[in-house]
Amino acid sequence: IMRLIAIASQKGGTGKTTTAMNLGVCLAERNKKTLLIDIDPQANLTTGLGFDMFELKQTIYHVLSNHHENMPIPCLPTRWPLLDLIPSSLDLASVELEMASRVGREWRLKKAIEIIANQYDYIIIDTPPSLGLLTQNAFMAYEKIIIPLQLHVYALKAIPQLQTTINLIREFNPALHISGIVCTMYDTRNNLSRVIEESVREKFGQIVYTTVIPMNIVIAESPAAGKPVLEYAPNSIGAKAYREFAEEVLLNE
Amino acid sequence: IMRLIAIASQKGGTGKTTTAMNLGVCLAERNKKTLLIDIDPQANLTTGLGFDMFELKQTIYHVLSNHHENMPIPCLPTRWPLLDLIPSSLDLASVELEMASRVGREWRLKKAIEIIANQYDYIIIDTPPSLGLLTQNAFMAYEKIIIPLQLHVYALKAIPQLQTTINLIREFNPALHISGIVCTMYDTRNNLSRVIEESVREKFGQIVYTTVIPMNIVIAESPAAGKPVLEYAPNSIGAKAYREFAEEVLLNE
Ligand SMILES: Nc1ncnc2c1ncn2[C@@H]1O[C@H](COP(=O)(O)OP(=O)(O)OP(=O)(O)O)[C@@H](O)[C@H]1O
Ligand SMILES: Nc1ncnc2c1ncn2[C@@H]1O[C@H](COP(=O)(O)OP(=O)(O)OP(=O)(O)O)[C@@H](O)[C@H]1O
Ligand SMILES: [Mg+2]
Ligand SMILES: [Mg+2]
Repeated sequence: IMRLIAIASQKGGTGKTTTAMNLGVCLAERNKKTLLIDIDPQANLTTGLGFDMFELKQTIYHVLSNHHENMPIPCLPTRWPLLDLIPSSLDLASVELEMASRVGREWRLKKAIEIIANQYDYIIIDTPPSLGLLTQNAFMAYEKIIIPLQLHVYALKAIPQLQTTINLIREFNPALHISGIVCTMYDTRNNLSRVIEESVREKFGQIVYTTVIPMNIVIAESPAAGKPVLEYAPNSIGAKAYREFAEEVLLNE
Repeated sequence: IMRLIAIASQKGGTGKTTTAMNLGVCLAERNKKTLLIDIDPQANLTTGLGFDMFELKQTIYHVLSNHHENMPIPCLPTRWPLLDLIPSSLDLASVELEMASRVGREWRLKKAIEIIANQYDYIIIDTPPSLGLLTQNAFMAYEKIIIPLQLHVYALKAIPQLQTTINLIREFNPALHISGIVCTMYDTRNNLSRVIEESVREKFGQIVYTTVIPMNIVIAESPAAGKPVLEYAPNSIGAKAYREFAEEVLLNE
């Protein structure tokens, strides 16, 4: 069966793109046919994997906007044999306003995924830091949500608002649920990370993954090379943590 | 004369809220009558200053949505005599879609600011991590944009897209310009911060502030106390850096 995982949090900079990218690569390395979709207008997932967004002819923008009803869906091959990407581009920023006035605007992504669903074991989507139309489109089409949680106060405070939005969408997509919260950027040099981690485990219990992604500067360096940390620094503590995390995601099925 | 400063970057987690809050408090401490406006649906500026967003009756949501044409604008007093706040709230998230289909939607904030403009020396606005309608509203009404730049690759890559959006808006608001870029979260323990700082100074020259805000964990702890770092840890390196930064902003007038 095909699994749909959305990586989401409206708080900015919590590790959504980093988590989506490395999870996708890990699943492909474990022989799962995987599709990554980038619906963030910043296109960080697209450039972080080494694609040049100015050279791309077809992107998620064409899939979501009106005039491309019958075009093929651009699932681009990557360096990993079992990993494809539907890239984003800067013109995606205007699609939110274009879509806002169209009927059935929340269902566009869902219709697109239904066409390609049978080709993949996992489809993982990276979302922008907002609860607007693009993220709502993802929530209409998806089942599982993984929330990367930077171990800071504002990121923790963002979870209830995200839960409210999820509950609204469940009226249309009852399968939608939070399948896990992964703590990211754990900084051993101060207490804040420990205090926030304890608080989130107390509040959310079992759905918080055991694996915690540590603060690891090679993760922040890797986008400059257009590579996920798994490729850029495969023996780093960050890469090891993302492999453990992918293992946990696979076990939780 | 009244100065309008928008703190903006579509990259998430670069220090927009932290910069807006501490700049506002510094200006108020230097006897400038200052208004902070929070137009991020996350309402981090509002909660970071200690307000309970569930108790607020009037917020920026009411100012921007249709049916409140003639209501007074909610400029709430804060602990600082010369600092007021127009707070945000969670229902702001829906206003983007509500506004999308209305004519003149980009001008709503500008009209509101014109009503209160003569009461303040500075009006500073914190924007969400997006280039959507709420940020466009701010750009229509504002002149100066300060971009907080986390010293990471994705944050640096975000500047050209932001410049493109600014150039589009200048057709309607020719006064709009980037008045400065402030480097934030400088981490002395690795090279990445130094490399990115050098690259941004090379590319953007004079508009990059001399003051660099260091990584300082008390800044990340301060929202838990509902206080800006200037109040939470006034002698910290983070607080000192924000005071120096405010000095530079005042000198650049
Ligand atoms: N564990 C980590 N250690 C160090 N740096 C990290 C780590 N995880 C992510 N980063 C860096 O922190 C920044 C934020 O991460 P990322 O861009 O993945 O977050 P995001 O939630 O996708 O942001 P946005 O809200 O803008 O989409 C990036 O520059 C990234 O390289
Ligand atoms: N110099 C600093 N040192 C340490 N932590 C910082 C620093 N500046 C900001 N932070 C923390 O990093 C996180 C991101 O900062 P902040 O929320 O101000 O960014 P933002 O750009 O407003 O995010 P968003 O895109 O979600 O609006 C917050 O948890 C904040 O407390
Ligand atoms: Mg991202
Ligand atoms: Mg913010």
